[in-house]
Amino acid sequence: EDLIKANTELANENADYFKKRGMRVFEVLGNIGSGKTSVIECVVAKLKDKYKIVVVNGDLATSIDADRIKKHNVSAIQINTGKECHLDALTIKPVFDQFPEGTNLCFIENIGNLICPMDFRLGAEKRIVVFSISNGPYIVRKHPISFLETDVVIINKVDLAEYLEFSEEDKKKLEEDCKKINPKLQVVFTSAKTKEGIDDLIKILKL
Amino acid sequence: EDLIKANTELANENADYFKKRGMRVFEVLGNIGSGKTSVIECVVAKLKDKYKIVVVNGDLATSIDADRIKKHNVSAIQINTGKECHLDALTIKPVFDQFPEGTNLCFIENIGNLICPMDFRLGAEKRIVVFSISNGPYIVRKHPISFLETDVVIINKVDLAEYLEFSEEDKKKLEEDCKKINPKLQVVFTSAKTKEGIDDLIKILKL
Ligand SMILES: Nc1nc2c(ncn2[C@@H]2O[C@H](COP(=O)(O)OP(=O)(O)OP(=O)(O)O)[C@@H](O)[C@H]2O)c(=O)[nH]1
Ligand SMILES: Nc1nc2c(ncn2[C@@H]2O[C@H](COP(=O)(O)OP(=O)(O)OP(=O)(O)O)[C@@H](O)[C@H]2O)c(=O)[nH]1
Ligand SMILES: [Mg+2]
Ligand SMILES: [Mg+2]
Repeated sequence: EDLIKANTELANENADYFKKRGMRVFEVLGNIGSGKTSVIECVVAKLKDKYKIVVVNGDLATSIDADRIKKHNVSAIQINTGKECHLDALTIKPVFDQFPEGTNLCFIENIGNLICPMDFRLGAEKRIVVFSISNGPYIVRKHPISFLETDVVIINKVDLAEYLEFSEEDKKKLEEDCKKINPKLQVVFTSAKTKEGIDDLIKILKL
Repeated sequence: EDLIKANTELANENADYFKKRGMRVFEVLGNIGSGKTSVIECVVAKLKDKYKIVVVNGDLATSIDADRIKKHNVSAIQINTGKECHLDALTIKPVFDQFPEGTNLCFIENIGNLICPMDFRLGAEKRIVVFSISNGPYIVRKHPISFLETDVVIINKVDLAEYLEFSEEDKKKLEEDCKKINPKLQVVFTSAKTKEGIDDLIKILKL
């Protein structure tokens, strides 16, 4: 598909630009309400004294997510796509000029969607997919494509496990489903509420 | 957009076909894991002695959802789209021949996605969007388009309200957000777990 090919070339241009500016960039994807913003909040809260961070939030509408990041005294830029169900390498370019001088770490939160953003790389060092145990036990099997072009998987909201009757067995199966599709995946269980797994995530990202 | 226009004409053809066959058809949309299948399960469990029901389940992969419906001794047909993030009026046509003789009620569960399916009507009598309170309090404001072309909104998983610290105020605001975007919306709070709101939903659908 020509659009995807053209986008991948622009994504590679972005990757070169980030490298020149000395910025490490991570893309955060995942279905609606899985906890993308919450997990990013946990991570930036821990790293804001170690890095100069900017977060780019993509949504169809509102600046709610960027505003949440700003409450941590961390720079955040909101992109509203109106109707587009995914960010792409071109639509994020205009915000690069807004990155403060000396920015060396960036998280890009994509539109809440587990399907459409997968084909459109942004040029990040690693792609992180976030889903939650409240989505049910079969989300990975139902969306295999979403785990092929991904480096790290975050299984969030583990604090709800007991209440949702989500057993250790269920958690293990989810992790196995991930690795069956893509053996290179790094999987981490987190709770943005209790901060469980956040330190492990930071280690995995080598931050 | 020509594709959308062409699809709407096919959707109208489907609507005529359903009418000829004496079938009432409802489309169920919503983000991944919001409870579409669970709510459909509750409704068909209650109505299977009153109607001859068929459920059409759309997913990228697996027959997990159709298999769940079949456990209720209700006909279910799975459509796998592979990569397509929404059903459309054309892709559902081939399953019409599989509807058992005398079918008079059909639920079509669309792909888990709050954005892309909205433009592609299927020809149903009513469109029902399902999201859950575990998605956070701003899902409606972040996806206004998803509520314009919709008739009924189900706010699911209300049994989790106390555990998620989702107040009555939060619930009221969600309902107001819906009606601000589309005053004609009918909104019902449900729990597929406790069956709360299911009878109200059946009343709203005039079933
Ligand atoms: N219990 C629990 N709730 C969580 C956790 N992480 C996020 N939430 C809640 O889940 C809801 C959605 O969280 P967000 O961080 O907004 O999710 P998101 O993926 O950024 O959502 P969108 O950007 O709208 O797609 C909010 O009400 C959060 O408070 C968690 O680990 N545990
Ligand atoms: N606590 C609680 N859990 C629910 C409720 N409804 C659904 N669930 C759970 O939420 C998870 C997802 O439910 P599904 O019915 O599969 O959701 P879905 O929208 O059909 O999911 P997809 O088709 O994969 O997009 C499952 O683990 C359900 O048991 C509810 O009202 N309360
Ligand atoms: Mg977010
Ligand atoms: Mg389902």
